[in-house]
Amino acid sequence: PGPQERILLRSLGLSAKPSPSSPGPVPPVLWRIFHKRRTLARPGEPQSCRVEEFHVPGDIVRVFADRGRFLPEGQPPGRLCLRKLLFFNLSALEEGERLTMAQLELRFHHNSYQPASPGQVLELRLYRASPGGLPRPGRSPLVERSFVQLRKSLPLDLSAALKDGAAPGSNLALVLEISAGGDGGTPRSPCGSSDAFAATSLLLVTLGPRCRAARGR
Amino acid sequence: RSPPSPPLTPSPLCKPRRLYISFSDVGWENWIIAPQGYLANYCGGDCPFPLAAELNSTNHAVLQTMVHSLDPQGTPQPCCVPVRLSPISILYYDNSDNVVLRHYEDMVVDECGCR
Repeated sequence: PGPQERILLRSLGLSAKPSPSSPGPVPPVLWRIFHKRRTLARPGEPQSCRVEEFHVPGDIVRVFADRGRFLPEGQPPGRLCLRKLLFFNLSALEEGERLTMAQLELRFHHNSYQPASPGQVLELRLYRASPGGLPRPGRSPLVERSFVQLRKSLPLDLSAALKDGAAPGSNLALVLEISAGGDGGTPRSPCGSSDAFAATSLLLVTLGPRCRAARGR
Repeated sequence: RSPPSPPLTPSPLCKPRRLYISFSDVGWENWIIAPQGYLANYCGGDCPFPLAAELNSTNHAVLQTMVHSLDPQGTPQPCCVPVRLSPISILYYDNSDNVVLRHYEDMVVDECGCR
């Protein structure tokens, strides 16, 4: 790569030319934003440092793939449908970027991931984890939700959890637990089809240094 | 009969000129998802005396063309530069295979002027 390429990459906010090794599919939400912006007659200043689709300031939208692993089921036995470490490598975030939105998306194979018997609910908890993959002791969950049915795609807003816009360092580790709650007694398999879990990704919107300077002015 | 129309010669006056940037020409197609290229354009042409109104010029540029017409060696013509630009968004893979949608200001020349 010649000096011109390095200068151009730097002007695009990249320290080096990316060389993706196993690029995955482009999330539909990014295609939607991209195409909407292309059709905009004259994208004015307001769009430049704002992501209208999420109503937040920002000029960089990233989707991080989950690099975590399934964890051994803990207590109580039999009621836990899923326990997984979610691990996101955030080293791509540059110095000076300010986080304006964080959304976790859980995706399931089936259109609905439901408990085996009526009257039961599925409880979802998300904890901040140590890099080793264990919930930090005594910490209350970042997110706690109950569902009668889980849809194919479940967005969870983490913005409040990642406070004051500071990007959570070079990585983010969370433990996801889905368990069967409600009055269920001890049915045979409380979780219904537990192979419904498909994947997780983390969408971050940040305000890059240039936009931050422009907003400051 | 009207005289034969003069051959279409590109106007020498300052205006946007076509420039297509193709990312595949610079070997970036493996990490840039979209667009694979875009019309960036550039400004080219003269800013002669008297400066026409549509050349989107400043009072200073009008004065400078006047001085240039009196003293071509001493004072240059004003420059033909972008006066209005638009942003584009680029969708790409970063080094960790994450998908990034990034918005870049001032990437397309919409309008030129004499400054």
